[in-house]
Order: sequence, then structure tokens, then C-alpha cells
Amino acid sequence: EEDNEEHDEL
Amino acid sequence: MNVFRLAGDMTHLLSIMVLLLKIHSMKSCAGISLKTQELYVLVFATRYLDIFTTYFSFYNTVMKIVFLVTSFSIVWYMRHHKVVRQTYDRDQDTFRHHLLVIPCFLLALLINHRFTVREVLWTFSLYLEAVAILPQLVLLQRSRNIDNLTGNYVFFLGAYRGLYLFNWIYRYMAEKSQLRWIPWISGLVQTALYADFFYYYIKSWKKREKLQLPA
Repeated sequence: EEDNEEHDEL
Repeated sequence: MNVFRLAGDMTHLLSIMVLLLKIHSMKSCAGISLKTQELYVLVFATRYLDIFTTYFSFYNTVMKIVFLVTSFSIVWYMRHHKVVRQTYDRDQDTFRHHLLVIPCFLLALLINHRFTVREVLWTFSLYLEAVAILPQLVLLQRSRNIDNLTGNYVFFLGAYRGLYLFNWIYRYMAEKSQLRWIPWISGLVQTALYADFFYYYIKSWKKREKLQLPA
């Protein structure tokens, strides 16, 4: 899912 | 994970460790803005809610828990610890931080990647984090004596988002990640707010003088 790309950051 | 991202996370962690060291060893929170610390609690609480819903990696989960627990405990110490709370500069720490929360929330409702609860809260946390340092910077400017731990705390905290900017450039160039204007611009604003502080921090470090910000 594309949304998760940035949510792996803190 | 690239080197800039890791360096950014470690700098962020280091800043919190420096602050906890000050609180534990000196039993003091002089020069530290409770307003800024409360904003960080809100930033982390809204951003890291996804630990319950999405799993990324062991590293990601552990770091999120560390940031949540440490931010809550710093606020607890400043408000309730019988020795530490007496060192809080209540009269100087007068920034009306609530006034930052509502505009950031409205902006997150208007400008977001997707209109879902998770995305709006995530976006809100990015906007709020960008400006959360303002009460701390105002307090520093009012403080005549900035001790080394406080100066280093703010320096590492500022350096962390600066390193994230390099991480985003790297990810965009090397990993062909998508355009992500919301975190990029928020991170740029966040880092820019420290420019003045960085200037005086480095100047005092070079001259080996005590850090003091002009009023």
C-alpha cells in the first residue's frame, strides 16, 4: 500500500 | 534504511537522552519549556497511534514506544516530581502553546494526503511538530544562563529534522520515492526555525564560550 511508505518514518 | 535516516533517528534519541540525563542527574528542568514538551506528547500520541494497527518493523515499533514513553515521562517529571518541578521556569515559559494546536489541526483537515482519521492525525502531527519548538526557543532567549545540557538538547533536536531532509532527498533520488510535499515542507519549516539558534550555538562552541542568545 502506497500510504505506508511514509508511515515507516518516525 | 539509509544513513541519513538512521543518523536522524539517533540524533533525535540522543536529544531525549540528554534531556533525561539533565532531569535525572541535575534534578532540574531549568530552561526547559513544559509547553514544548506537552506539544511533543501530542505530536507523538497522534502520529504513533498506528503502532496498534500497522506493523512495519521491530525497530519502528520500539522507537515509537520509546518516544511515547519518554515524552510522557518528561512531562510527568516537570509537572509532578517534587524536586524537578520546583526548577521549572514557570514565569518565563509563557508562550500560549494552545494557539498552535488549532491552526495545525485545521490545516491538517484542509491539506492532507487522504481524508481519513489516520492521515489527518498523521498530517496534524507533522504540522504541529514543525512549530512545537517555538515555546522552547522563546524560553531560551529569555534565559540568562543556558547550561550545556539544555543547549545540546536543543541542538540535537534541531539536527534530527535537518538530517531527515537529507534522508528525503536520498529516498527521492535513489529509491524513486514519490513526491511528498507535506512532510518535506513541514520538515523544512521545522529546521529553518532553528537557524538562528544553530548560528549562536556553533559560534559559542567555536569560541568556547557559554551559549547566550541575544534578546
